[in-house]
Amino acid sequence: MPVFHTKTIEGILEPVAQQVSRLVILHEEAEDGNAMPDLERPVQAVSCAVANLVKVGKETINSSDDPILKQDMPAALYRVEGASKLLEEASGMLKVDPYSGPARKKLIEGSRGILQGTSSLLLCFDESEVRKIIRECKKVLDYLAVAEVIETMEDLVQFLKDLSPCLSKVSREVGSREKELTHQVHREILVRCLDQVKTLAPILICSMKIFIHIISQGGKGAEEAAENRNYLTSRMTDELHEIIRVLQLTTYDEDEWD
Amino acid sequence: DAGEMVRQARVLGQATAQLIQAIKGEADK
Repeated sequence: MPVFHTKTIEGILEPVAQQVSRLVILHEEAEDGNAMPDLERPVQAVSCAVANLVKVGKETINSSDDPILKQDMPAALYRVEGASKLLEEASGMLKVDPYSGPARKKLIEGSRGILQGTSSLLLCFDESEVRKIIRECKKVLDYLAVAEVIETMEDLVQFLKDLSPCLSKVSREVGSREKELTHQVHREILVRCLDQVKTLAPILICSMKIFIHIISQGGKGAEEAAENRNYLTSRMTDELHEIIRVLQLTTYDEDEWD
Repeated sequence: DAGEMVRQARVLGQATAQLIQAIKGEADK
């Protein structure tokens, strides 16, 4: 079962996670320790990568309008920086004593810290991207909420002009998000719900037209037409709520799904 | 730029994996 919930994060962290776990096992087995090689260059490469990542992270924090990201991301950056320092210290200690046990522990702690810090950073960033998609979903929900007050064709035309771009954006963003996910069940739900929304949208517009036509003619059946329109609106609303719910899932629990 | 963070994280992931490879290489012996 996938540990990381998006392909991008998985592609970055899975290789590192495997390396770190093997490193821990090797060093638990070889506690007497062999001489460590000179790690200055690879540690420097990590430090340089950390510096670049922290720079981008700070720029992201400064330019973001997401308060949760602004609150959570600094801690992840701090974690990665701290881990990098551990690696630098370990490298320095090993230059003096290639058999140093404390240096070895710092190496492992530092490697783990890089993995966990980067993971927190990417998750924090990913959750922020998800919140952007959810904002678009909520715009559609807001429009659906006013469907019942549309009583003229002019209003319906305006309603359609407002709703269409939002619906297209939701369709596009949820569609690409679905392809990013690693949990198959979550992907299937998003596909199903999105298909439902796309299917229901034109039917809803038709039902609104019928309602407007009936009331404009003063004919019978306005109540049934309104009920039909409201039913379609609530169906679409339910599907969008399910999309919002699944978008926020980062883990997959078989029991829960069964 | 959303992609830049992912790019830099990927570079860090690779650098870390290479560091561990250097450590492990010695430990494997």
